[in-house]
Amino acid sequence: SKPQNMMGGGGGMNMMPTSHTSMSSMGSTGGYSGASMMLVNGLSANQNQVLSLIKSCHEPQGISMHDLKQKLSSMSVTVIRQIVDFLSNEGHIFSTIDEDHFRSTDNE
Amino acid sequence: LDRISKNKKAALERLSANQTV
Repeated sequence: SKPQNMMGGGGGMNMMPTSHTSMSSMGSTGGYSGASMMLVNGLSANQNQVLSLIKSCHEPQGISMHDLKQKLSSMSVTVIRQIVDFLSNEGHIFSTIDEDHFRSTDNE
Repeated sequence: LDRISKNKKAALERLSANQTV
């Protein structure tokens, strides 16, 4: 018998063709902005969670790794760091005063 | 805090580069 190991894999391709509400009130970097809570932006649930947390922080220096850890107690530091790296690479977020503080690019 | 705006600019460039699909 083979173990059915079907975990991981980017997590869920939820194509929900509902809500075409384009909330493009601001930040039009290339016509594709926002889409925060949806998986249409190619992010996993975890990644979206981290991203929306970072978006929800409006401090000039952004949210700290410490805060992320506290608010995402279900995720390990390693996972958070990976997600943060990924989001940063994708350009969704960027580090501010140091490598432990992050802000979102689309929360003008 | 020049670093912030610099990083932001770079991030925005990455973002738009990633979204030109």
